[in-house]
Amino acid sequence: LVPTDLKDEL
Amino acid sequence: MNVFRLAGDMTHLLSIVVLLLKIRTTKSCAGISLKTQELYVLVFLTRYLDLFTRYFSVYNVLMKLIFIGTSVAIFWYMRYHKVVKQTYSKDLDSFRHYHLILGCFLMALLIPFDFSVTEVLWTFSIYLEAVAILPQLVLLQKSRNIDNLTGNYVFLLGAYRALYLLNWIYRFFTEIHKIRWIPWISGLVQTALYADFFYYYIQSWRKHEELKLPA
Repeated sequence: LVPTDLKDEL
Repeated sequence: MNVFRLAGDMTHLLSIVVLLLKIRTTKSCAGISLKTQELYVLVFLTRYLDLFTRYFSVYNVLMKLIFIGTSVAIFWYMRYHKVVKQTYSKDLDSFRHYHLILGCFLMALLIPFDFSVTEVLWTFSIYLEAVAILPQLVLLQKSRNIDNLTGNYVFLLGAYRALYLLNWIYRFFTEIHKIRWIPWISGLVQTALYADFFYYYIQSWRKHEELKLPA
């Protein structure tokens, strides 16, 4: 659902 | 992880170290906006809810915990430490930060990354981080002299987001190939808010003069 590429940032 | 991202994270971390160093060694938080610090606590708490739901790496978890812990510590020093709290520039810290919280929350409800509680809160944290520096910038503008540590703190905070912009450009071409409107536009706004400050910071550095922002 939510692409992980976006959420590995702080 | 690319070099821009790492440099951005390290700059962010360094800004916090500089602020804590100022508070702990000089026992003073003069020139620092408690309102901006409160906004950062809110930013980190709402963004890092995924600590409970998703695992990326040891680095990721550690940094998130450090950002939450240090922002709460700074808030605690300014609000409750019996020596430090007396140095708080309360009268100059007059920005109505509740308006920012409300505005960003409404924005996040209207334009969320996704329609779920955690995604709305994540989007809220991105919007709020973009404008969280405003009370601090207003306070600096009202301050007659800005000490070196405070100036460096704000400079490092701005540099962090500028480096993230480079990180996004790099990631766009090397791995993601997708447009990410919410963080990009917010990040651009966030970096742009520092433009004026950067200009006077660099000028004061070149002329070896004290940093002062025109009213």
